[in-house]
Amino acid sequence: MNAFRLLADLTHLLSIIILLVKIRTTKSCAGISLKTQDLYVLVFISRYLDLFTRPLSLYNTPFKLVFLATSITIVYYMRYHKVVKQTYNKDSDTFKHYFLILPCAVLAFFINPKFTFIEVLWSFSIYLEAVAILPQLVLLQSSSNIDNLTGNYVFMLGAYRALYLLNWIYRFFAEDVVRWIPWIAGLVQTALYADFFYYYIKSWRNNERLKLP
Amino acid sequence: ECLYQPKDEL
Repeated sequence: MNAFRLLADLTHLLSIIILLVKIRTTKSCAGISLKTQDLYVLVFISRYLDLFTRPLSLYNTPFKLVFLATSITIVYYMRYHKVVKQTYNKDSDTFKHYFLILPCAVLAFFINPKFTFIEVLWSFSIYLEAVAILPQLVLLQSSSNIDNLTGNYVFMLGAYRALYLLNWIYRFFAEDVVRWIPWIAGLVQTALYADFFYYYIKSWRNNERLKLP
Repeated sequence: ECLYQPKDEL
C-alpha cells in the first residue's frame, strides 16, 4: 500500500459518491450515460468474482463491496426509479457500447496472466474499464451544458486511474512489481480523458461553464 | 509465469 494507491481509491470512491449525490439530490441523471454505468457494473462483477474465493482483505474487500453496491444502485436508479429514469438522455446516449464488450472479451481470451476463468475475466474487466468511459464522453460532447457535479464526477473518475499509474510507477521502483496488463490498459484509459482534462481545467481556470467541442 | 500476479489491487 502506498499514498498514490490510497489517494487513487479514495478518488474513485469520491467520484461514485458525487454521482450518487447528484442523482439523489437533483433526482436527475441528465448528462449521465447509462451505457457507461452498465459497463462499470460489468467491470466490477467480472473483476470482483474473487471476493469469496480469495482471502478477505480489510482494505480491498470493503471497497469491492461498495463499488459493486453503488454501481448497481446507480444503474437501478437510472433504469427503474420513476422520477430519475425520466431525466435520462436516452436519445443522446447513443454510443454502441456492446461493440466494446466483444473486443475486450476476445483480447482477454488471448492476453491474460493465466488462462483460468478468474484471470480471463479479470483481464476482461481491466480492458473494459479502459474504454467504459467512452459513452459518457460522447454524451458530454452532445450535452449543451454540463452541470458541475457531472463534470466533477468524470474528472475524479479519470484522476483515479492517473493516480494508479503513479502507484504502479512507485511499485515498479520500490517493490519491483511489473504488471503489463493494467499498466497498458491504465495508460489507454487515462489517455482517453486527456481532452476532457484539458477542457475541464480550462473551464475551471477561466471560471466558465464546462463545454466540450 | 512472470505475468501472474496476486490481485492485491482494486
